[in-house]
Amino acid sequence: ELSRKLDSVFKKIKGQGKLSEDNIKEALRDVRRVLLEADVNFRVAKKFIQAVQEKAVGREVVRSITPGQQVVKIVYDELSRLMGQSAADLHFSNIPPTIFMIVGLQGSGKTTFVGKLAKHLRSKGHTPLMVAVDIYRPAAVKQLQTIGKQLDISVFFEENTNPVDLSKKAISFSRHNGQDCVILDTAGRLHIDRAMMDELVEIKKTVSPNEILFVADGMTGQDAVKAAEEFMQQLDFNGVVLTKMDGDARGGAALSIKAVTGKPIMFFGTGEKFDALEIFHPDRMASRILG
Amino acid sequence: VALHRKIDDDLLEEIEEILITSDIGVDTSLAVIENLRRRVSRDHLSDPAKLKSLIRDELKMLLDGGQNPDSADFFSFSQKPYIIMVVGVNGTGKTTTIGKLASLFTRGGKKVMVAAADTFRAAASEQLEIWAQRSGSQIVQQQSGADPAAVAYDALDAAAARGTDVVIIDTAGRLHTKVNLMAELEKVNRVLANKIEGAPHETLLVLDATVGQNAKRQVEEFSKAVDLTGIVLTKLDGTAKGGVVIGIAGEFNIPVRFIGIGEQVDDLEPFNAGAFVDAIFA
Ligand SMILES: Nc1nc2c(ncn2[C@@H]2O[C@H](COP(=O)(O)OP(=O)(O)OP(=O)(O)O)[C@@H](O)[C@H]2O)c(=O)[nH]1
Ligand SMILES: Nc1nc2c(ncn2[C@@H]2O[C@H](COP(=O)(O)OP(=O)(O)OP(=O)(O)O)[C@@H](O)[C@H]2O)c(=O)[nH]1
Ligand SMILES: [Mg+2]
Ligand SMILES: [Mg+2]
Repeated sequence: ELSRKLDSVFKKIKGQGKLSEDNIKEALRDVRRVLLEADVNFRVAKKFIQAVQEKAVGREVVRSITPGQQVVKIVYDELSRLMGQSAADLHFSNIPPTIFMIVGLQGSGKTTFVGKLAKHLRSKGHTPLMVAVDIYRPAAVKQLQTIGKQLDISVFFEENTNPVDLSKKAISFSRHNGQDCVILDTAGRLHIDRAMMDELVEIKKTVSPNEILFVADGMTGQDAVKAAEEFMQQLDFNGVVLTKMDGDARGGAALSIKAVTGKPIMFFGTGEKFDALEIFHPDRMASRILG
Repeated sequence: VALHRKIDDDLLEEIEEILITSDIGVDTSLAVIENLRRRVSRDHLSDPAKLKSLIRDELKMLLDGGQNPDSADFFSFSQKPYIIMVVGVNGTGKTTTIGKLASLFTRGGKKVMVAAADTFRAAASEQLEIWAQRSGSQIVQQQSGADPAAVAYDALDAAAARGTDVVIIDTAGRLHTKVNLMAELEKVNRVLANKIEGAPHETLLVLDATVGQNAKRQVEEFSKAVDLTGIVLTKLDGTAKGGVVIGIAGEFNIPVRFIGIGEQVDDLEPFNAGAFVDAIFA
């Protein structure tokens, strides 16, 4: 793994007391390759390597570990630091309902996450209402209604209503029916689809969500930053959910998204069942990216 | 890649960034850059525009390597019914692609049947039902939780009875790392093969253009479970370039057959390597 790879690089540099710019350069080239193969964005990886280089150069070589292990430790610490200190908490409204708005690209796992979030909130003593705001995808409403039946959690939907009005009606429905959390399941959309992005801005303006969560597929490659940046620009979302992390994708998208948006990764989706939701662990993510 | 620049390390780094950010992958990108460096010194190249066309040609060649000539025409076949199975990880666009593909066939005068063999995910068969209506195809479905292989088997029976030309089987999204789900897929494949010799005649792996290097793992594992005959690359109407297919073409020899460029029934196009590579440098 990474530290063994770096050790072979450092074997060529014998008896040096300090980590110098030269002996680190080649090691960092290897680290950069590891990050890129893990799907970390090209520019994010470049900035990251520069930051590690600054931290590593001039450091005394610690006697008990090899220079390779030392560089890995610096990389690992910098990665964990970047990923965020610990899981961020959800923000609840003082006056119910707390409104969650779930957004992201097509197929990223939003609808499934809505079910997971609803189940999670109920286990914390809340009364969630899921709202089927995707009026476009064939059987999307049916999908959420089916999930509602499976979980025994209410789903709000009204025919012949646009997503903005639907969201508004769902909130007044929750006030009359005692649900203290409203979760809006929006349609997947491209960040470059002007009209669809405007729709999200409109929903946000109309109902003022307490939490907007950007749901991204954990196996996304270099493109992760483009969508994240645009959703950030348009919606200033509060947090990120990374799905399908039960696969073997290294998940470099996590670092890329965190680096360009600064927003915390709140949850991991780790399966198709509705209990497959994990709180984000920055250090676990760092080890995964480094392979 | 600006005009009137000399070919130097900065330019090569710029090209490396274009390649890597297109998800072409580190190994393939480095190999392409290395070949480029050699050509530049060997032929004393000084025109940056020439560089770009050299890379284009090399990438196109890598891709064409994956398209073997006898898989040339997807729409010419003699088997009846012609069986197409669609597989891939979760959310890549399998069901939507089937709707589009079915429509291509029905517009070409073929009788199409789709099989709702995703019996797991909420409203999966309802979703396929709508695509069946949109594309003018018949649908075979069973209750949620039914055995996917049983649905596929039923579809073949129904197709024989109705003189169907094409059967397209929708399977549940599944991560290639899930041993039991891959075994389930193998079973569906086996049931089809035992029922009709040579079936499924096509097995398409649907890849999301936003996927990163994990695509290689997906191709690896799905290839072990089934005999992949083609790839469909979806969501190319987004900003992702889908460069992963370049390395995959070279390594696995599986041709990219179609690209998905939207969510409507007409948003499916035959794959064109030249256009695909041009888009990387757009
Ligand atoms: N293995 C795994 N599959 C997941 C996870 N989250 C979602 N899925 C699956 O991914 C597929 C897509 O999930 P959806 O919830 O429909 O995605 P979506 O973002 O709502 O899709 P659109 O509404 O079409 O944009 C389904 O097959 C889900 O079961 C996860 O954490 N792990
Ligand atoms: N923009 C765009 N969206 C697409 C394309 N193909 C599919 N989609 C969307 O991607 C989402 C997922 O599509 P599905 O067809 O449900 O994907 P799937 O692979 O069948 O999903 P599972 O069965 O849950 O694994 C839907 O919102 C589709 O409309 C495409 O080419 N472009
Ligand atoms: Mg959805
Ligand atoms: Mg499907």
